[in-house]
Amino acid sequence: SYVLAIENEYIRATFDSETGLLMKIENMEQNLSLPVSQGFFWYKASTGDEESTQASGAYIFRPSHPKPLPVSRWARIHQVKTALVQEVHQNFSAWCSQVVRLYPGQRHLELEWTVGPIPVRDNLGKEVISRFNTPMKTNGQFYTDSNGREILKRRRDHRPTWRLNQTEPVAGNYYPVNTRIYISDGHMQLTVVTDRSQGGSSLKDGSLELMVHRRLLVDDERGLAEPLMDSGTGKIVRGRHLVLLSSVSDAAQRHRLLVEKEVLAPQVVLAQGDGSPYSSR
Amino acid sequence: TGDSAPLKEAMAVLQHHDAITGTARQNVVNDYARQLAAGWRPCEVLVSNALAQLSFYKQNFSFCHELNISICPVSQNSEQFQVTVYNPLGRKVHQMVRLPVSEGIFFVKDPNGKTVPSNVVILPSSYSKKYLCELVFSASVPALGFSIYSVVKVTVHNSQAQSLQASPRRPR
Repeated sequence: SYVLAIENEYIRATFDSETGLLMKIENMEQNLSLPVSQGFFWYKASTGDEESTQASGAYIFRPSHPKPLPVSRWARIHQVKTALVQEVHQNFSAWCSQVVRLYPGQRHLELEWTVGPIPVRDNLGKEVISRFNTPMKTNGQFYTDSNGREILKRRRDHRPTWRLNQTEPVAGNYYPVNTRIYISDGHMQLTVVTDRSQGGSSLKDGSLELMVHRRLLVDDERGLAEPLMDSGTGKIVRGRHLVLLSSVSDAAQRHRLLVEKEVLAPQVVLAQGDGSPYSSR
Repeated sequence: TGDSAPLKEAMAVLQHHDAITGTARQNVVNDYARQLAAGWRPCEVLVSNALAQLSFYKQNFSFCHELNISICPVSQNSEQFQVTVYNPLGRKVHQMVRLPVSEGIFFVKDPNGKTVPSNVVILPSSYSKKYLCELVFSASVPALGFSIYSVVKVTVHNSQAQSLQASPRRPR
């Protein structure tokens, strides 16, 4: 048993060598350390139950159980270390893998996930999430953005303008995440920046999750008349989560600049050879 | 002739929640994809024309749509190529560029002709048992501008590739 870590001048990410899962993130610049366990889980999609016939579908997210199942409790890992990049490749299953990456000078950890094709031979619709568990005391609160602009405070099982009777413990606490979601204990903040709009929540104190892919077998009867089922073998989805750990006072500046760079990312164009001089005249 | 109007129109159609959340029927999803692809083609010509005008060099520009899954025919098959990095932000950025390449040693030069540190990283492929090679280097791009980096693969025949043939051009 040994400790596996990738680090640059600002961040260190430590992995459990037994399970291959992320175990701890440290911000060495601000002397912050947070045990973080991250993995992939899936919610079994409801096809209707005694309480309601409503099935999970394209419009509706309705898991049949509040507790998701792990895709795998461990990951096969492969480490790459060069002067310009350090990566840990995690293989959770035949349809779920991730690369945890760190470049020099970077203040965030990059998690590039690849999920799919989601298997449905067991006749179960699946809604796959990436979940971060930490010991942070977040008091039932988390934050999501509204179209990359205003950050809104979300409180579990609560609505600010009416008395809520929560009937869906998971879906009723899911909110749109356009660019970022974060949790904080008043001292430090864990922010996850997304590369696309996703659904996200914090269902337990210190926990944060984002839905990355879904494949369903039953129509939710909201007018579409088709289940959310890819034709053929199913879609493979690849995306990135950028994870920032920082002090609360410093977090806003960091995630704002990072989101700007993610949304308006540099564009790469290639050309062979030297070309010929060009004048607009 | 380049034209961004078809892409603008496709993007306007794709603002509908069906396109964003996946609440469309399969045949509608297929049509969304068709509209996007058809809109992107004349837009690539527009971008190529703009880059030619700004850099004073006409090139056959290639847009690698599958870079996220390490597929780019130009970087994988060429001994020598140029990488233009455009920054739409109003501040200077440093971006790590990753390009799939064939096995070998590469020299990367910045717009001022200086060699920049680069690595070829050998990675396990998610799709097959084969390994992938990716060239990694850091690009510096000015605000609302672009930088052109030159890449040359060093082979036995051009081991003197230190004197790169590709002429670097200053960032604009």
